[in-house]
Amino acid sequence: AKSTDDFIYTTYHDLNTINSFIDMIVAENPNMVSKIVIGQSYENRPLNVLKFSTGASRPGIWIDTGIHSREWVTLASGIWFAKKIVTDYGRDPILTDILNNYDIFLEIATNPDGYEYTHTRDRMWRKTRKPNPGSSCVGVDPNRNWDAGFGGAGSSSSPCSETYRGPSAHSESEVKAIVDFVKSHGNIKAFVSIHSYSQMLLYPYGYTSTPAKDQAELHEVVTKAVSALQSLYNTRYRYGSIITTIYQASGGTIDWTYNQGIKHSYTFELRDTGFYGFLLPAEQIVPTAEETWLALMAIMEHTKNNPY
Amino acid sequence: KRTFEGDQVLQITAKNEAQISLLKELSEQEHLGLDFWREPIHQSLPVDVRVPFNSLQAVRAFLRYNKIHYNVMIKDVQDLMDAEQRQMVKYRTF
Repeated sequence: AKSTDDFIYTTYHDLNTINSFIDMIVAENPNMVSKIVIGQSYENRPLNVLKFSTGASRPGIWIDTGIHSREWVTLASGIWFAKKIVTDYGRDPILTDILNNYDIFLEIATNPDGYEYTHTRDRMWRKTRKPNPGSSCVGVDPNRNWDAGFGGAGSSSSPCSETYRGPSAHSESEVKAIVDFVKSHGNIKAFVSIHSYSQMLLYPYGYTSTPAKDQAELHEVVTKAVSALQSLYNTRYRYGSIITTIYQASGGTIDWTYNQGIKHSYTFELRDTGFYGFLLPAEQIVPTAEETWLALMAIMEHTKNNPY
Repeated sequence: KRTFEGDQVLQITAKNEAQISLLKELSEQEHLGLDFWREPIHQSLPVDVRVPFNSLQAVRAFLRYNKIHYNVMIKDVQDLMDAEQRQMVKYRTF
């Protein structure tokens, strides 16, 4: 594509095309969009984060997609979100007000090695691609590798398991890069990690049944966000804490971010509506992104209107 | 490149916790090569599992024997992947 206007949002793209899109949207919006490389993947691919900013020293909102590489609709939605932000700034009063007060950080390909592998070798790959010493099985589940209940029930110690936690917390460079970024930034106020599939909007905790201290507010926010999401195509979502809505999962991303003091820590599980699973047809990319955006806007607007 | 000809995704509906336990036991049979897209957690949540072609007969027999209801969500995983690839190539050509 010559520009993000004629980029095709209704199909899946490989990693090179995604990185070209990232460079294009930066070049087209020099006063608002920049690219930060927060680290390298195991196979030395850059971990690219788009920064949307209209002023200096602002608090931040983080959104990541693609941490599980076979969840293609999440990366495709992330691309659509990026274009939506630059298109709506100055047009949509709510988004404009959000961006006049907060920076938005968007990491589209959070597990680039795994994503490239799904395009070239195994469409069903989920984990990172780092070899595990002493095992023939490769990769760690990057959503079990965080220092939050790390090693507890709800993750596996077997390198061959899809939920292998890794040798130690933050052992995966893809995870450590985000950890370091969040700590160095020091003023992230909302953190949203986007997965697929099963149509859920979740908040901490996953590793313990102890309710989060802000549970009441988090539940109010997800209720609002799901209502906004469902208003578009009536895609039914479940919502609540991870451990009560799905299962115990230890070492998860948003448990760690919440324990860092980022109150608005949420995980999405985007659609499938029950027919395709991870192989969601490309014609559902835009409807999925559109409905998810309404929920993201509800979360970002609440964060802006209720500073802490 | 790994291919998935004949693999199917079964959508399983457990009617009680005993059936969830049976499904968890099934998930531990590594020789079957099952890939749980949605894990057996509790009876209110559906279970989706990709079953390699060679394990289909055994898994279907297990489900029938234990009267665990399922339907076929994806008849041939490779067909869907091929369609996905065709769609991407079409746009790339365009």
